[in-house]
Amino acid sequence: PKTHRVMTLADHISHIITQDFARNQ
Amino acid sequence: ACPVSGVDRTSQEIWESFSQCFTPAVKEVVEFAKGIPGFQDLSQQDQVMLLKSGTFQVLMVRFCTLFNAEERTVTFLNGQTYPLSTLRALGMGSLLDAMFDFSEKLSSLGLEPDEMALFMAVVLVSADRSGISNMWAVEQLQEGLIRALRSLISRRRPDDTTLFPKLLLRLPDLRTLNNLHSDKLLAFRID
Repeated sequence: PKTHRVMTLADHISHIITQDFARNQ
Repeated sequence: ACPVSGVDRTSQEIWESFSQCFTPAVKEVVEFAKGIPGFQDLSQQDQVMLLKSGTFQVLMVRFCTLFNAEERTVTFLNGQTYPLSTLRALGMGSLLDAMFDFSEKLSSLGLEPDEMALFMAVVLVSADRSGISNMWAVEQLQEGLIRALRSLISRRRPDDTTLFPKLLLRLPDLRTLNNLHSDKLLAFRID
Protein backbone atom coordinates (compact mmCIF):
# COMPACT_ATOMS: atom_id res chain seq x y z
CA PRO A 1 0.00 0.00 0.00
CA LYS A 2 1.17 3.53 -0.79
CA THR A 3 1.92 5.93 2.01
CA HIS A 4 0.85 9.52 1.62
CA ARG A 5 1.85 12.72 3.28
CA VAL A 6 -1.34 14.70 3.69
CA MET A 7 -1.32 18.43 4.25
CA THR A 8 -3.58 21.38 3.61
CA LEU A 9 -3.06 23.54 0.54
CA ALA A 10 -2.15 26.42 2.89
CA ASP A 11 0.51 24.32 4.66
CA HIS A 12 1.89 23.11 1.34
CA ILE A 13 2.20 26.69 0.06
CA SER A 14 3.85 27.72 3.32
CA HIS A 15 6.33 24.83 3.13
CA ILE A 16 7.39 25.64 -0.46
CA ILE A 17 7.90 29.32 0.39
CA THR A 18 9.95 28.56 3.52
CA GLN A 19 12.12 26.10 1.54
CA ASP A 20 12.68 28.61 -1.26
CA PHE A 21 13.82 31.39 1.06
CA ALA A 22 16.03 29.04 3.10
CA ARG A 23 17.67 27.79 -0.10
CA ASN A 24 18.41 31.32 -1.27
CA GLN A 25 19.91 32.59 1.98
CA ALA B 1 3.42 19.99 -16.65
CA CYS B 2 0.94 18.22 -14.47
CA PRO B 3 0.62 14.59 -15.47
CA VAL B 4 -3.12 14.22 -14.97
CA SER B 5 -4.17 11.86 -17.71
CA GLY B 6 -6.08 8.93 -19.09
CA VAL B 7 -8.75 6.57 -17.96
CA ASP B 8 -6.16 4.08 -16.70
CA ARG B 9 -5.14 6.33 -13.82
CA THR B 10 -6.71 5.59 -10.47
CA SER B 11 -8.50 8.29 -8.52
CA GLN B 12 -5.61 8.27 -6.07
CA GLU B 13 -3.06 8.87 -8.83
CA ILE B 14 -5.12 11.69 -10.28
CA TRP B 15 -5.46 13.27 -6.84
CA GLU B 16 -1.68 12.96 -6.30
CA SER B 17 -1.09 14.65 -9.66
CA PHE B 18 -3.56 17.41 -8.82
CA SER B 19 -1.69 17.97 -5.54
CA GLN B 20 1.67 18.05 -7.32
CA CYS B 21 0.36 20.73 -9.71
CA PHE B 22 0.60 23.28 -6.95
CA THR B 23 4.33 22.87 -6.28
CA PRO B 24 5.73 24.45 -9.49
CA ALA B 25 2.91 27.00 -9.46
CA VAL B 26 3.83 28.18 -5.93
CA LYS B 27 7.50 28.47 -6.92
CA GLU B 28 6.49 30.63 -9.87
CA VAL B 29 4.55 32.95 -7.57
CA VAL B 30 7.69 33.37 -5.42
CA GLU B 31 9.70 34.28 -8.54
CA PHE B 32 6.91 36.61 -9.69
CA ALA B 33 6.95 38.35 -6.30
CA LYS B 34 10.69 38.95 -6.50
CA GLY B 35 10.09 40.81 -9.78
CA ILE B 36 7.56 43.24 -8.28
CA PRO B 37 9.35 46.60 -7.93
CA GLY B 38 9.85 47.27 -4.23
CA PHE B 39 8.92 43.77 -2.99
CA GLN B 40 12.49 42.77 -2.20
CA ASP B 41 13.02 46.05 -0.35
CA LEU B 42 10.69 44.67 2.33
CA SER B 43 12.30 42.67 5.10
CA GLN B 44 12.67 38.99 4.28
CA GLN B 45 10.28 38.16 7.10
CA ASP B 46 7.61 40.42 5.61
CA GLN B 47 8.19 39.02 2.11
CA VAL B 48 7.63 35.51 3.49
CA MET B 49 4.52 36.56 5.43
CA LEU B 50 2.90 38.20 2.38
CA LEU B 51 3.69 35.18 0.21
CA LYS B 52 2.27 32.77 2.76
CA SER B 53 -0.93 34.83 3.02
CA GLY B 54 -1.31 35.78 -0.61
CA THR B 55 -0.04 32.93 -2.82
CA PHE B 56 -3.31 31.01 -2.85
CA GLN B 57 -5.11 34.15 -4.00
CA VAL B 58 -2.52 34.88 -6.70
CA LEU B 59 -2.91 31.29 -7.93
CA MET B 60 -6.69 31.72 -8.15
CA VAL B 61 -6.15 34.69 -10.48
CA ARG B 62 -3.44 32.91 -12.44
CA PHE B 63 -5.47 29.74 -12.90
CA CYS B 64 -8.68 31.46 -13.94
CA THR B 65 -7.72 31.20 -17.62
CA LEU B 66 -7.71 27.40 -17.28
CA PHE B 67 -11.42 27.39 -16.51
CA ASN B 68 -13.90 27.40 -19.37
CA ALA B 69 -17.16 28.66 -17.89
CA GLU B 70 -19.24 27.90 -20.98
CA GLU B 71 -18.03 24.32 -21.39
CA ARG B 72 -17.64 23.75 -17.63
CA THR B 73 -14.18 22.24 -18.21
CA VAL B 74 -10.80 22.66 -16.57
CA THR B 75 -7.52 22.46 -18.47
CA PHE B 76 -4.58 21.17 -16.46
CA LEU B 77 -1.06 22.41 -17.00
CA ASN B 78 -0.17 19.50 -19.31
CA GLY B 79 -2.95 20.54 -21.67
CA GLN B 80 -5.43 17.82 -20.70
CA THR B 81 -8.99 19.07 -20.36
CA TYR B 82 -11.49 17.51 -17.98
CA PRO B 83 -15.19 18.20 -17.50
CA LEU B 84 -16.12 19.47 -14.06
CA SER B 85 -18.32 16.39 -13.56
CA THR B 86 -15.29 14.09 -13.79
CA LEU B 87 -13.27 16.12 -11.31
CA ARG B 88 -16.23 16.44 -8.98
CA ALA B 89 -16.39 12.64 -8.82
CA LEU B 90 -12.86 12.76 -7.40
CA GLY B 91 -13.95 15.00 -4.56
CA MET B 92 -12.57 18.28 -5.91
CA GLY B 93 -16.06 19.77 -6.13
CA SER B 94 -16.35 22.71 -3.78
CA LEU B 95 -12.97 24.26 -4.54
CA LEU B 96 -13.45 23.94 -8.29
CA ASP B 97 -17.01 25.36 -8.14
CA ALA B 98 -15.65 28.40 -6.32
CA MET B 99 -12.83 28.76 -8.84
CA PHE B 100 -15.33 28.59 -11.72
CA ASP B 101 -17.48 31.33 -10.21
CA PHE B 102 -14.48 33.54 -9.56
CA SER B 103 -13.03 32.87 -13.02
CA GLU B 104 -16.28 33.88 -14.70
CA LYS B 105 -16.39 37.19 -12.85
CA LEU B 106 -12.74 38.01 -13.50
CA SER B 107 -12.77 36.92 -17.15
CA SER B 108 -15.81 39.12 -17.83
CA LEU B 109 -13.63 42.16 -17.12
CA GLY B 110 -11.50 41.37 -20.19
CA LEU B 111 -8.10 42.28 -18.73
CA GLU B 112 -5.00 42.38 -20.92
CA PRO B 113 -2.01 40.26 -19.77
CA ASP B 114 -0.11 43.24 -18.35
CA GLU B 115 -3.19 44.40 -16.44
CA MET B 116 -3.66 40.86 -15.10
CA ALA B 117 -0.01 40.75 -13.99
CA LEU B 118 -0.27 44.09 -12.20
CA PHE B 119 -3.54 42.96 -10.62
CA MET B 120 -1.77 39.81 -9.31
CA ALA B 121 0.90 42.05 -7.76
CA VAL B 122 -1.83 44.09 -6.05
CA VAL B 123 -3.46 40.86 -4.82
CA LEU B 124 -0.20 39.68 -3.28
CA VAL B 125 0.62 42.87 -1.39
CA SER B 126 -3.01 43.23 -0.27
CA ALA B 127 -2.90 39.88 1.51
CA ASP B 128 -3.54 39.46 5.23
CA ARG B 129 -1.16 41.55 7.34
CA SER B 130 -0.97 39.32 10.42
CA GLY B 131 2.67 38.92 11.35
CA ILE B 132 3.90 41.82 9.20
CA SER B 133 6.57 43.83 11.04
CA ASN B 134 6.66 46.97 8.89
CA MET B 135 3.04 47.80 8.03
CA TRP B 136 3.92 51.21 6.65
CA ALA B 137 6.31 49.78 4.05
CA VAL B 138 3.75 47.23 2.88
CA GLU B 139 1.03 49.89 2.68
CA GLN B 140 3.30 52.17 0.65
CA LEU B 141 4.05 49.32 -1.74
CA GLN B 142 0.34 48.47 -2.04
CA GLU B 143 -0.64 52.09 -2.70
CA GLY B 144 1.99 52.44 -5.42
CA LEU B 145 0.85 49.28 -7.18
CA ILE B 146 -2.84 50.24 -6.97
CA ARG B 147 -2.02 53.67 -8.43
CA ALA B 148 -0.09 52.02 -11.26
CA LEU B 149 -2.97 49.63 -11.99
CA ARG B 150 -5.53 52.45 -11.98
CA SER B 151 -3.33 54.48 -14.30
CA LEU B 152 -2.79 51.58 -16.72
CA ILE B 153 -6.48 50.72 -16.92
CA SER B 154 -7.74 54.30 -17.26
CA ARG B 155 -5.19 55.17 -19.95
CA ARG B 156 -6.26 52.16 -21.96
CA ARG B 157 -10.02 52.57 -21.40
CA PRO B 158 -10.64 56.22 -20.67
CA ASP B 159 -14.38 55.85 -21.20
CA ASP B 160 -14.87 52.96 -18.78
CA THR B 161 -14.90 54.30 -15.24
CA THR B 162 -16.45 51.15 -13.76
CA LEU B 163 -13.72 48.64 -14.60
CA PHE B 164 -11.23 49.62 -11.90
CA PRO B 165 -13.78 49.57 -9.01
CA LYS B 166 -15.11 46.22 -10.28
CA LEU B 167 -11.57 44.88 -10.28
CA LEU B 168 -10.96 46.00 -6.70
CA LEU B 169 -14.19 44.24 -5.70
CA ARG B 170 -12.52 40.95 -6.67
CA LEU B 171 -10.11 41.37 -3.73
CA PRO B 172 -12.66 40.46 -1.03
CA ASP B 173 -13.82 37.57 -3.28
CA LEU B 174 -10.27 36.25 -3.24
CA ARG B 175 -10.01 36.56 0.54
CA THR B 176 -13.24 34.60 0.89
CA LEU B 177 -11.91 31.91 -1.47
CA ASN B 178 -8.75 31.75 0.59
CA ASN B 179 -10.60 31.46 3.89
CA LEU B 180 -12.97 28.79 2.60
CA HIS B 181 -10.62 26.65 0.57
CA SER B 182 -6.98 26.92 1.58
CA ASP B 183 -7.56 24.25 4.21
CA LYS B 184 -8.44 21.69 1.53
CA LEU B 185 -6.28 18.59 1.81
CA LEU B 186 -3.66 17.58 -0.69
CA ALA B 187 -1.99 14.16 -0.75
CA PHE B 188 1.61 13.50 -1.76
CA ARG B 189 2.84 9.97 -2.11
CA ILE B 190 5.84 9.09 0.01
CA ASP B 191 8.02 6.78 -2.06
